[in-house]
Amino acid sequence: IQFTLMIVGQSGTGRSTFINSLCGQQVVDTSTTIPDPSDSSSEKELTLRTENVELEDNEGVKVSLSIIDTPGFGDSIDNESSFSIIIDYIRHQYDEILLEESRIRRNPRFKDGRVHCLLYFIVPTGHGLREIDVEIMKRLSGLVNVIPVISKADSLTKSELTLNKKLIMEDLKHYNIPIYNFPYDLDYDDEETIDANTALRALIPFAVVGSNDEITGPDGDLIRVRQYPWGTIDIEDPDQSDFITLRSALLISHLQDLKEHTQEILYEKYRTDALSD
Amino acid sequence: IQFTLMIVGQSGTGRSTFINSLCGQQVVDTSTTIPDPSDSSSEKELTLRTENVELEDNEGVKVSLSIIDTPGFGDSIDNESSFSIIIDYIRHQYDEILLEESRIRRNPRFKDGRVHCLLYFIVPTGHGLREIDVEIMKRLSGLVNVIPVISKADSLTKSELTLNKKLIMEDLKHYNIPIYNFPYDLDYDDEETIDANTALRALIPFAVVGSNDEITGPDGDLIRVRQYPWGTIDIEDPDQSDFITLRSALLISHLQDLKEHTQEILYEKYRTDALSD
Ligand SMILES: Nc1nc2c(ncn2[C@@H]2O[C@H](COP(=O)(O)OP(=O)(O)O)[C@@H](O)[C@H]2O)c(=O)[nH]1
Ligand SMILES: Nc1nc2c(ncn2[C@@H]2O[C@H](COP(=O)(O)OP(=O)(O)O)[C@@H](O)[C@H]2O)c(=O)[nH]1
Repeated sequence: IQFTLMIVGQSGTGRSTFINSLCGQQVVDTSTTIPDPSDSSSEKELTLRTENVELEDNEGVKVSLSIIDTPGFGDSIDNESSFSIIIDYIRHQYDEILLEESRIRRNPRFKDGRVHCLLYFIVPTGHGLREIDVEIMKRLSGLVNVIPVISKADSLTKSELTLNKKLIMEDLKHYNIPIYNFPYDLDYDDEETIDANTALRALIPFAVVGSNDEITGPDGDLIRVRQYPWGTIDIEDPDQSDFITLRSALLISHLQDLKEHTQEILYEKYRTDALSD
Repeated sequence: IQFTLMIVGQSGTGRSTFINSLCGQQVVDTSTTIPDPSDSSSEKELTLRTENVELEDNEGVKVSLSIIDTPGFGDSIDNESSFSIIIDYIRHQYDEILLEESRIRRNPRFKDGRVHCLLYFIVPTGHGLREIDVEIMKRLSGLVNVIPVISKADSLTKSELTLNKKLIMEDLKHYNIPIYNFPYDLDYDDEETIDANTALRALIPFAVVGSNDEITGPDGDLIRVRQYPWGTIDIEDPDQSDFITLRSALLISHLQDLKEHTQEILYEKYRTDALSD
């Protein structure tokens, strides 16, 4: 199964660490994630970076994951051009499909590059969304499944975390920004699906903690942790971070739904708009 | 004694919490620090906010502190206008002095609003300075004493903190950004001053942790702490944050030097440039 995930967020918010934690291996070397500001000629454009990883879950299901990272997003004084690079990339993948569909002879080796899900990493400010967050999410949400994520959740106390989640959701409603909210149908879906999706919806924005450091846990397994002088956090502990829940929603339970939503709703809408122009 | 401190940094980096911790009282209500993005008409300009606080240290020395905060700095897509609002404010204070100096009859109630020190709050990215940090510090450093500060230092492990400090200092050198570095003169200053200033210089950028929550400490005093499920941090513990060291440098040991440096070097340079134009 193929799945394409895009990760957008300001540099230093922990995107590469999250990618390594998601894949359980060193996919991105975190020291290389920032374009050297010394060539800060104004031509310094955002360059998207793609990694392809083969994952296998406990039941032997293979997922071929493409991850598109945005090193340096939001670091400049004027971020307008970074916005368009990201949006153009997503549109370009739709255009490729449009082109392929209209060809008489199909290309057997055509790769579908459509982005099935975009994680937007929010820097928790304690005051909800910043203007730059509102703008980019507004422009993305009609094109791709957007799931907001609070980065470095270990820098928030329990009460700050509750406050941040509440304020972010209020802002998303206030600005009418549609996000992927684990949709279900009360008439069709069974009780179990409705419960699972309601629980996931209540976690949005997912608060994640990532780490590249591993220690041997109490039962002998390797666990990823962040170690502070005042205490240690296990990033896979569901009480301390939504990381494990988000990972299994993306790669197992909702992988199909995210793909279908992209292909049947978002792409079709794009196609109708493009063809009727 | 009067002292004017300006605090610049992206919203949500903990500026208001730092102000409250510095003054040991609730000076700024942290829930009001962000301009409501809903009036995000493009005219939304950065508005500087000034607070005046009377402080008294253990030896009865009174300091009348003016603190200028910049709510919403760096949150927009294009931050150019925020930059100029901050720079214009600092220049305006110098212009007022210039005007006052040239008046025949002095105004007895004239208030000197020159900014003696500017703390620049850096969001730790693990990769050194972002382009927006480099730009604003470049433009500020000839005008005012700039001291870089790493905000929310409790989100960094010991090794990340060392790495962030090293990378930020390398970037400051690489871009030739002069900061206030606790100057001393090997010929004039005594051993004690040289040692104290060398130690302070080695701490730059100061890593601070702030908090609005207080609990009763082991010896019955009230201490400001951040409480996580995995551990508690005392913000005044010098092993865990440079907050106490920075506070005493600003309000006690280097208050005079910062004022003199502003009046005798930075203002004089501004005056020579302005009059020779
Ligand atoms: N406190 C905290 N720091 C993190 C977390 N994830 C990453 N970091 C640190 O944040 C810095 C930047 O991480 P990186 O993954 O390179 O961010 P990127 O620039 O967004 O790709 C590094 O010092 C990481 O160790 C997290 O969940 N919590
Ligand atoms: N982890 C951590 N969080 C902090 C610290 N200082 C403030 N905060 C939190 O950061 C959020 C924003 O703080 P605030 O002072 O309002 O930031 P401002 O917008 O820059 O003025 C609040 O939720 C604070 O509780 C700190 O030192 N460490």
